[in-house]
Amino acid sequence: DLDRPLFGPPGSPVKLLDSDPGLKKAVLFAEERYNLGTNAMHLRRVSRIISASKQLVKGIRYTITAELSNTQCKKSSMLRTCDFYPESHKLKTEVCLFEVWDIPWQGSSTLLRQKCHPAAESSPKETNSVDELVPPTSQALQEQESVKLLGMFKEFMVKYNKGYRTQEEADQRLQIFHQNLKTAEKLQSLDQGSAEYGVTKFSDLTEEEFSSIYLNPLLSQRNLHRPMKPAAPARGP
Amino acid sequence: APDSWDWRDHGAVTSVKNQGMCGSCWAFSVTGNIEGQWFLKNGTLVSLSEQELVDCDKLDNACRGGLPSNAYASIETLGGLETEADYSYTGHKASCDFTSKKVVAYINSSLELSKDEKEIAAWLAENGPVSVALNAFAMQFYKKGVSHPLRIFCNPWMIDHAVLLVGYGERKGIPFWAIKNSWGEDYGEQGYYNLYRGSKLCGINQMGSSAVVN
Repeated sequence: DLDRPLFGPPGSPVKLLDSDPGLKKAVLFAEERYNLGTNAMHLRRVSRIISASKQLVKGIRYTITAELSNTQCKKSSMLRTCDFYPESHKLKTEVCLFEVWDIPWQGSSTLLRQKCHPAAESSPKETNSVDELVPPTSQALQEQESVKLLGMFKEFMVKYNKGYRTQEEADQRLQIFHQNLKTAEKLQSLDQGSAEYGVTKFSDLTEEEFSSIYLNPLLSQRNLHRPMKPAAPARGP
Repeated sequence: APDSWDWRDHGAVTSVKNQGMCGSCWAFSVTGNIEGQWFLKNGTLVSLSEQELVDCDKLDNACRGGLPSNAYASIETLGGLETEADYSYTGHKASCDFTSKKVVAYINSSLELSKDEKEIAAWLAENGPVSVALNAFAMQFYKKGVSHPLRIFCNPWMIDHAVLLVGYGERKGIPFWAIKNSWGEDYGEQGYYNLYRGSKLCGINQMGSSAVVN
């Protein structure tokens, strides 16, 4: 499902410079996941980016081919600023292809794919599946929730025939939808009756939008009300 | 009052309508009330025009909101309401296209109901569906069941939506009002919202009113 576009066809891949801030973040994330998935004693870090591109697909999908080398840091040291071994000792351990899916509005990233091979080999082979790479950390759970949220949003769009003009608008509506789910959950948890709250056709609207489109603020302005005769109480059973 | 009553079971309520992206709930609440009053006086249920009020009620602000008390006065001035079929709803204000020749229902005056929910229930059972208004915060995400939001989510003084009380009763021991909404049949329970009854929740008791048909 991750490969199916949610809001329309994905944009064309765009090549990136090494200095691209989004790419830097994606590389750090891929490195972190890579190190979690190896038994090596030392941290390995990207020593050279061979190629990188990004593509808009329900967020940003980075495709990175990079060379990873051993550092002098042991994994247990957890240091970010680890030096590589001097060039003469530098062991170019692997060349890896990473696909990182970044969802900026949720502050989450997912490692979709990792293929690595020793630097001397010509073709990469898939060394790990994503599931094997990452133990079920809170981050992994967050990623699962993101996928679930996207599924719910997609279902909502189909059910209520919602269409958005641009990717930006779709992203913004998804954020609002997410926020509204939390509000519905709060209402649900505190409701004292038997009501069910959840996704409705108004779930992509902020409270202000909902109020300005569908509601009637004049009703609360008592001074505008025209006086009417009081009704006589009911008489019979 | 009887323990429960529902005017839907007695033929006094038309099908659920949809106000669209227009703040014309006040018009739907008032026509719903007059549909019920007309049925009770004349024995025929006629779907009445909200668009006539959106276009021709100069006391109110069409899609930007209005007040039932003004709408009753405007209907008296205009001379009555056309049918839904003759003056169909578009959800946008347009120039007034009302013609007195097409009037099918009129009203003589209007009344303000008690703020006591027991008295409102008794009046409804005896006299027909009631135009009311409430704070609609919890309604945005309502799906089904009897809604009983905490008071902090539903300030009774921040009333912002007009609807129609068509009945009341109890579900699994929870007393409720059956409320006809105007957000289409795909909202809530086939277009209806059920609200806890008995604690003046969401200001439901504040603005009960009805037209009078002699």
